[in-house]
Amino acid sequence: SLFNAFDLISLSEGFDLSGLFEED
Amino acid sequence: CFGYRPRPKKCIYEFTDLTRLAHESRFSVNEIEALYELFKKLSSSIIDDGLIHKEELQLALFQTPIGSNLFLDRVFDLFDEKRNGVIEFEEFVHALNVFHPCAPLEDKVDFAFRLYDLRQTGFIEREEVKQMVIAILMESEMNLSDDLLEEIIDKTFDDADADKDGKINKEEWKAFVLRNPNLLRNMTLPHLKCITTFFPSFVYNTGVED
Repeated sequence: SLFNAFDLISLSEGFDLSGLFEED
Repeated sequence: CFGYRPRPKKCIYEFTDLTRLAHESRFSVNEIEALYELFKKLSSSIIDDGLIHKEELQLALFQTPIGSNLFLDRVFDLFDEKRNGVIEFEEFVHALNVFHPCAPLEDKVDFAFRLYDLRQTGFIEREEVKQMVIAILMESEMNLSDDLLEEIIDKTFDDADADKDGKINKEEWKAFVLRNPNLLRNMTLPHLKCITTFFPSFVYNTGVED
């Protein structure tokens, strides 16, 4: 079956804010 | 003589400000203090002025301050409530409050809707979805034929656009994400439930023991 467009969009790193908590 | 310009004064938060922010959010005072440690780290990574600039958010998420990303632009714009090009601590707390594991689903649905409503028309339009899909394909270096791209967008609108007017309104969006809760996975940051353990240094400046 086809992807949902928002499934694809939500993969963006720009939306993944967990990177804020990563150590340097 | 040398065109002296004083450096902008950093905003120092008083204990009463932190207490107020705790009352306005799902965070305790100690958690607000720990978030302040995170904020100080982010806001001093390029320009140490007590404000998060877009490049600083980008540096934190992408490990580089250079380049542009449609999605990061949208996230930044939603954090920047005053629309003055920087994120202040209060704005930072307000936005992260939505990402708290205990935040109401309604708030997450609304925030995600505003993220995707690129032109802020109150609807997620087909052109906006296409623009975002093309951006994610470029970001991830994936190739899709135009036909397949159109097919994916058609299917999405078949599922989400209940009144078939070619755009997704907030009610349609809410019904759609309730059927596809996976779409909200980025709207919850489990780290926020134990933020004090990520930034234990808050204890050196704390004004209260929770």
